[in-house]
Amino acid sequence: NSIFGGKKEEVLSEIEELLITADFGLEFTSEITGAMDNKMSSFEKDDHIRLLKDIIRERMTLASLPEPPTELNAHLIFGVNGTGKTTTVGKLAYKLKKEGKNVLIAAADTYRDAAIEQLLVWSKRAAVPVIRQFQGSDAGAVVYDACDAALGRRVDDLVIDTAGRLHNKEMLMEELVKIGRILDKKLPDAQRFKLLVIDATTGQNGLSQASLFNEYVGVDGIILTKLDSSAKGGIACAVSGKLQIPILYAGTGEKVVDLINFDVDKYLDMLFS
Amino acid sequence: SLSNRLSEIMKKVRGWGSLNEKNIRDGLRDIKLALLEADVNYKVVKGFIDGATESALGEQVLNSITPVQQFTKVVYDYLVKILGEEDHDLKISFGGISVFMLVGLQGSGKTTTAVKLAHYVQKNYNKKPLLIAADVYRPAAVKQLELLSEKNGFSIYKEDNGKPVDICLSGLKFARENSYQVLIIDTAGRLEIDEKMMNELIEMKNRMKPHEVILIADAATGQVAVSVAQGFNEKLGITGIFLSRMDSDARGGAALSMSYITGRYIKFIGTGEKIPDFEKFYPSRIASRILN
Ligand SMILES: Nc1nc2c(ncn2[C@@H]2O[C@H](COP(=O)(O)OP(=O)(O)OP(=O)(O)O)[C@@H](O)[C@H]2O)c(=O)[nH]1
Ligand SMILES: Nc1nc2c(ncn2[C@@H]2O[C@H](COP(=O)(O)OP(=O)(O)OP(=O)(O)O)[C@@H](O)[C@H]2O)c(=O)[nH]1
Ligand SMILES: [Mg+2]
Ligand SMILES: [Mg+2]
Repeated sequence: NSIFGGKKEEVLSEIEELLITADFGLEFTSEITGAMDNKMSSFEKDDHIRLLKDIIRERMTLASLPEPPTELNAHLIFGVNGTGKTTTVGKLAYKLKKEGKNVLIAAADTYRDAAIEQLLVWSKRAAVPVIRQFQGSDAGAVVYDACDAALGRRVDDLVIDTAGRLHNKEMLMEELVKIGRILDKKLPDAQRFKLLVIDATTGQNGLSQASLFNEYVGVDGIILTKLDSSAKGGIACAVSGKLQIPILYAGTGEKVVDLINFDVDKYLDMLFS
Repeated sequence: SLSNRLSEIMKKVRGWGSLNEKNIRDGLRDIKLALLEADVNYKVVKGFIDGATESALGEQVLNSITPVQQFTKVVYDYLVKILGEEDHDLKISFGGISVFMLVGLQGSGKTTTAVKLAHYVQKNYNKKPLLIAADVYRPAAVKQLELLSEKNGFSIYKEDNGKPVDICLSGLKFARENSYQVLIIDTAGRLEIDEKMMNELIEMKNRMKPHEVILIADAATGQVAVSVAQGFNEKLGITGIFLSRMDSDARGGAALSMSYITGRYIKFIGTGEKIPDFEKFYPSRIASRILN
C-alpha cells in the first residue's frame, strides 16, 4: 500500500482508487486528491493518512451542537425505497426511549403492503406507542393526528415513518412536501428534523437523491444505513460535503440496538484502517 | 446522462479527423470517467478500458475508412458483449416443477420481484406459480408477501414456525400435491459477507435444486456491486441477475460490473412498484443508458 511512502503520483493514484471504490465519487475524490497534492510535502507515512483524514473531515459538514432543548422534537424519516427507513424509525424510537424520553411513532407509510404491521413489531421492540390508520389512508392525515397526539400526550420525540419514494417521481415528492408542511403548521414550536435515509451500498445516484429531496422538502440530516455491509458509504460523505448536510446517525445491523451516532473520526479510522 | 456524455465524447472524437494512438487513448480516458460516474466499478472500468484499447488500436480501426465510427462501434460492442448480446430467458422446465430462488441484499426488491415474476410466468408461460415465504426474519415479511400475492391472485405457501429450508421443502411437497408448476422462493435479505446466512442459502440450494438462483440488485448500487455479485456467485452460484428500481434516474453501471465479474446476465428489470412493472432486459438499451 504505497500511501505508506512512495512517489507522490503513486500515493495520489492509490488514494484516488481507495476513495472511488468507497463511493466518494469522481468530483469529491478529485477535490480531496487536489487538496492532498497541494499540501503533501513530506513523505512520512503517518502524515499522509492524517492529512487525508483532515482534508476529508473539514469538507464534511459535521453535526452542530444541539439546539437549546424544545418541548417537542419531530423526526421526519424519508428516502428512496428499501433504504431502511422503517427499521431506522424503530431503532431511533428505541434509542430515544432508552434516554428517558417520552416517544411516539407515526405510521405514515400508508402505501406499502404490511408496512404498518412491520412498524408495529418494531414499536413493540422499542416499547413505544404508534399512531396509525390503515393501508390506503391519507399519509398526511396520519401525520396530522400524530401531531395532535404528540401535543396532547406531552411527547418529547415524535418519529415519523414514510413510504419509500424515488426522488424522480414528482407526485410522490409532492406528497412528501405536503407531509412536511402539515408538520410545520401543526408543530411550529417543535424542532423539526427532516432526515434523509441513504443506503451505504448506493452509488452516485445518492447525490441525485439527496439534492432532489433537499430541493423539495429540505434535508437537515442524513442517516446512513447498512454500514455493516461491505460498502463504505462514501456517497453519504460526498453528499455531506456537497450539500452541507451533517450525517447524524448510522445503521449498523438489523437489530433494534444497531443505530449509532455518526462519528466522523471513527468512520475515517475505519475507512483507512 | 451517460449516453449524453458519450455523444459529447464522440462529437469531440469526430473533430479529430483521423485516429491515432494518442487521441484513441484520450477518447478512452473520457469514456473511463463517464463509466465511473455511472457507478461502474473501478477495477471493472480498468479491465474494460484495457480490453477496448486493445481492440481500438487494432489494424481494423486505424486503417478504417471511417475510423471514428469504428472507434464508437468498438466501445459500444465491447459494452454489449459484457452485458450479453441478446436478451436471456428464464430457465423454465417444461415437464416438472420449475424452482426459482430469489436472493440478494436487504431491501433490494426480492419480495416485490417474487410476485412480479409470478405474474410474468403465469402470463407468458401459462404456468401456475406458488410463492414460498422463506423469509422468517424480517418483521411482517410473510405478511407482505401474503398481501401482495393475494391481491394479484397468487397462492403462497407459508408456515408460522420453522426454518427456511424446511419451509421450502414442505412448499415443494405442497406444490406437487396441488399441481403448481413454478415455485418462487422469496428469501430474507442478507449480506454476502454473513457466513451463517450464506450457508443457509447454500443448504437451500442443495436441497431444492433450483433451476434458477437469481440475484436481485438495486440499479443504483455503487462500487460494492462487484463484491456483492462475486460473493453470491462464488459462495452460492447464481444463474442470472435482475435489476430493480430501473425507474429511478440511476445510470445503472452496477449492471456492467455484476455481469463482468460473474459472467452471468441481467435477465429482467423492475420498472416500478406495481406487479406489471417488470420487463426483459435488452443489453443495447442499458449500454446506451450507461454511456449516456
Ligand atoms: N444489514 C443491515 N440491514 C438493514 C439496516 N437497516 C435496515 N436493514 C434492512 O434493510 C431492509 C429494508 O428495511 P426497511 O426498514 O423495510 O426499509 P424501508 O426504507 O422502510 O423500505 P420501504 O418502506 O419499502 O421504502 C430490511 O431487511 C432491514 O432489516 C442496517 O443498518 N444494516
Ligand atoms: N420504484 C420501484 N420500487 C421498487 C421496485 N422493486 C421494489 N421496489 C420497492 O422497493 C422496496 C423494497 O422492496 P422489497 O420487495 O420489500 O425488498 P426486499 O428485497 O424483499 O427487502 P428485504 O426482504 O427486507 O431484504 C419496496 O418499497 C418496493 O415497493 C422497482 O422496480 N421500482
Ligand atoms: Mg418502510
Ligand atoms: Mg423481502
